[in-house]
Formats: sequence, structure tokens, C-alpha cells
Amino acid sequence: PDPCYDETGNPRRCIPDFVNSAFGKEVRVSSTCGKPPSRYCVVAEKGDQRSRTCHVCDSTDPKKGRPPAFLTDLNNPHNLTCWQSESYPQAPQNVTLTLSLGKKFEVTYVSLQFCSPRPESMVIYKSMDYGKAWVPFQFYSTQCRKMFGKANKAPITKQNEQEAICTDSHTDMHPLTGGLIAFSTLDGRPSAHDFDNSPVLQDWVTATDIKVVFSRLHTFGDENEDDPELARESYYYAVSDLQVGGRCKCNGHASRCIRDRDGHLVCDCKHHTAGPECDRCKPFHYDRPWQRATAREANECVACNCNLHARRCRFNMELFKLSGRKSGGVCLNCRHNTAGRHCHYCKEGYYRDMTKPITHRKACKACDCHPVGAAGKTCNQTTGQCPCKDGVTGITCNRCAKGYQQSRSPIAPCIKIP
Amino acid sequence: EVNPTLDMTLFDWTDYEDLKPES
Repeated sequence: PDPCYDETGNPRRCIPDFVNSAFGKEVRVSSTCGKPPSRYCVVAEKGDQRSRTCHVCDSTDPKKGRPPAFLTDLNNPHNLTCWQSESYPQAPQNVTLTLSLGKKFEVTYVSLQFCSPRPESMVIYKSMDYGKAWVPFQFYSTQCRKMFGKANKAPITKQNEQEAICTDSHTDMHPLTGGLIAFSTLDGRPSAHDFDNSPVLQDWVTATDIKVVFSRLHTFGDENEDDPELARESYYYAVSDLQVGGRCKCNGHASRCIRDRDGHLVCDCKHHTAGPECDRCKPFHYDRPWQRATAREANECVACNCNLHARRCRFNMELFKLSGRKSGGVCLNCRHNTAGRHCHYCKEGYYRDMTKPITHRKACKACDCHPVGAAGKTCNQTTGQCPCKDGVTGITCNRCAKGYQQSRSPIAPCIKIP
Repeated sequence: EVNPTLDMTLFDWTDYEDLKPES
């Protein structure tokens, strides 16, 4: 059964499954260790004692490489694979991870699981236009004001629901490995419980791309001491898993996303909608404005009523309002000699053949008014009676009436018999 | 009694050429 329709065939809201949209996708990174091969050290603490175990990162060796593909591969807790940056990329040199989701998603969370200590400062950005413009999603820092000019854990109200906040949560250096940063896009936002009716939050969670910028490392403060090289080799960013949890954005009009002919990810639109996000009505379904589906109402697009005489129509807001917000479609290029908003009457010079339904392609017959006997070419819409000149009779005005005879004048073709 | 259909050939079109239907 199609989740977009109930058992009686009525449309209902449908949404794609919740997925980790980062899984298996390529992440572009600004820095990766191992090219050329380099040494890095893992710090461990036992009580007050700190030890370092050093290894080699070598991108040409499958066992020693730490490529960005490890960010989005299968996250097996028994066999963690980590991407790792070059060592000591300290401010102002940032390290960025950029992930293209391929289409608009409604993102619920972004999470990172670290192999290194978590950063001292980092930012999660989103783009809604495939990486042209970036807006901050969330700031993390032990010093929010100093790093980003923002207050720590500023309250979110109805007035600033679409604003990124800064927090010092999840910025502790410990644990030295396995730490998590998880950003929930709706957490703490007042309208989250009424997401269906909050265009602001619907917009807030929408993203085509996610970018994570690591701005500053945590250190033990030993990078300038006795053996700075050894210390610096201990400081880098390493992440075992990047997740972007959310749903393919289809505005409630599709239950899944599929690849189109060009390989692009698009919604499998139902409810007579179209577009990559089912964000418009499909052609000829413009009888009411497009709307996102809600839990209560599917808001499907409705076909224009053109009585089978037109293939195109347009939406008119004035007519829609006048109809009590029921119908605003206006048919274009009515065929079969019909006219009107719904191609529901016969055009000038034609009349309605009442033996046929209006949807019949021969529902309108030519008036066929006599060129001399009729005073015009337009006949009565329902009877087909042409307007006759004085003394002329017949549906098409092609005969002289009783008591009249044909003259030689085409202006007065029938004159009274003297 | 109604007369038969108007006979177009009976009209004098001399002054009304512009009204004359195309044959």
C-alpha cells in the first residue's frame, strides 16, 4: 500500500524514512594526514601520568591511512576507523569538513564522534543552496564571547528561533578519545512541538549541505615546552563518525526519495505535486495554491476543471478568494469551440447541443447563421436561434416568413407581400 | 406556409458587393 493514500484512496501526509544522510557520502576535507607520511602521537592518561604512543600516518598505506571516507563509512564500535587531520593546525588555520547531501533534507541532528579530544572551538554551518551561502547552525566553544562574539547558552525565544547559539557544552577535552558532539536542530526551540505550523523552523532545519569548521584545538599547554615537536604531534582532529540525521525534504507529499534520470536525488512526489521537493503543483493542477501537507490535511494539488476541453490552466488568487478559497483555476486555450473559466460554455458563433454533455467534444455546434437572412453571426447559446432580419424566419434565418417573399435586396431579403 | 430557403442568386448584389458571401 502507498503510504501517501489511506485504505479508501484518500490522500494523506507521507514522509520519507529517517536516515543518516551522510552515510556513504563523500566528505571534502581541508586537511588529511599522511601526504607525505607523518608521525602522530596518541595521548593517554593514567592518574596524573600522561603517556604518548606514536604512529605513522601514511595515505599510501591502507593500514596507515586515515582518509575522509572513514567519516561516513559503517561505524563499527569494535573496529573504529578514523579520519585525521594534519598535526597542529592551530588558529587561524581552520580545518573544515564539507558534506553535500545532494538535495534538501530536513536535518534533525548533526553528530561527530571523535577519536582525538573534541575541539576547543568549532562551528556547524548549513547551506540551503548547494554551498553558495552558509549560515551557522551551532557554535561550540569554551570561550563563546571571545571566539564568536556570542553569549554562552543564550536563551532561544519565539523571536530568534532561526538563530544559531553558542554553547560550551561538549567542549571539554576529556574524554581524550571517543567524545561526542551532537547538535539537535530543534532542541530548545519553542515551536518544535508545533513544527507542522512553524514555517520558521521548517526553514531552519532545511539544508542541502553541512559544513563543520574546527577552529581551535585543545592542548595541555605543552606545545612550547621542552619537546614542542612531540607535543605538537599529539594535537590534531580525528573523527570516526559524522552523522547527519534527517529526512529527505518532500513537504509531506512523498514517502521516499529516488534517483532521477540524471542521477540526482529527488522526491517521488504524490498528491499531484512536482519538483525536487514536491514544492509545486504539477501541470494542470492549479485549482488551489500549493501547500505543504500536515498531519490533519494532505493539501493535495487539485486539477483544474476544464471539462476535457483544455490541457493547460493557471491559478488566479482573486477568483480563489471569491470562491471562498475553493477554486482558482482558469483554463487556457479552450478547444472544441468552448469558452469560459472552465471551458463550460460555447464560444461566440456556437451554441450548446443539449443532447450531448458539456464534456463531449461536439457539445458546441456552429450557429451557421444565414449570411443574408441573419442580422448577426451570434446565435442563442441554448436554442441556436440566429437573430433574423425583419420578415426572415428559421433557426438559421434562411427563409422568408409567412406573408413575406424574397426581394432582390440583400439588406431586406424578405418583404411583405403586397 | 413558409417560403423555401432564400435563394442567393435572386439578390441584386450591384450595390452590396461587400456583403456578398463568398461562393
